[in-house]
Amino acid sequence: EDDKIPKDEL
Amino acid sequence: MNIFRLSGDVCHLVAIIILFLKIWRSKSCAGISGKSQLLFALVFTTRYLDLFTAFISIYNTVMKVVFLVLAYATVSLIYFRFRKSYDSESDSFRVEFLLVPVAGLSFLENYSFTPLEILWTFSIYLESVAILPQLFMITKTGEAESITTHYLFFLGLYRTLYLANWVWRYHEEGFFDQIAVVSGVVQTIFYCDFFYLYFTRVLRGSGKMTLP
Repeated sequence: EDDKIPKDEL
Repeated sequence: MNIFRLSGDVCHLVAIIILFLKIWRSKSCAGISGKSQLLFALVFTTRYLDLFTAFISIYNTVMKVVFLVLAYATVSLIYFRFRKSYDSESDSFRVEFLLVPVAGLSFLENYSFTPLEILWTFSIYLESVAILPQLFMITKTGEAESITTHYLFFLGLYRTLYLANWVWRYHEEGFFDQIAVVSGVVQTIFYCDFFYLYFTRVLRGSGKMTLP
């Protein structure tokens, strides 16, 4: 699945 | 970064500091669920593994370190320094009933089947249920000190602000993290009942929150 989601949230 | 997420992170930090100071100053962890605090420490540990591999911003790195340090410091106060005041009798929620489904689900529903991604997903799912032992303990003892309710209020506020953050980010950037949003909505729902009690009892100045 779409794993280009940025992990910029805490 | 938007005002909702920033204020949400600040509320989260305030909640953690309120709890830590309450235990530290009263030299007691009565009424506090050590299990919830252990679960939160596990949430931060499995979520912030990218602390050393992915640099996002100074703010991101500093907050991750602060959350990890305070989480483990709180756990150590409960289970070591003030363990005599730990009410393990009332803190009887079976966390295995949370860990097993959360671990199973993180293997089934994730964005990519890699160790870091699965651990991140595990931390997202776990965070949504980590407060349950604490809420369960309050229903079991039938009361909560007002400072503990303020801790829960700021925790609930942090989650509510994160929902606003996701609405904002979807509207502004088209950002939508399905796993985080679904899990965040579930987590916030768990606070609704508490919010009702908080606004109808604690803020009426009745000091303690006693359940019906």
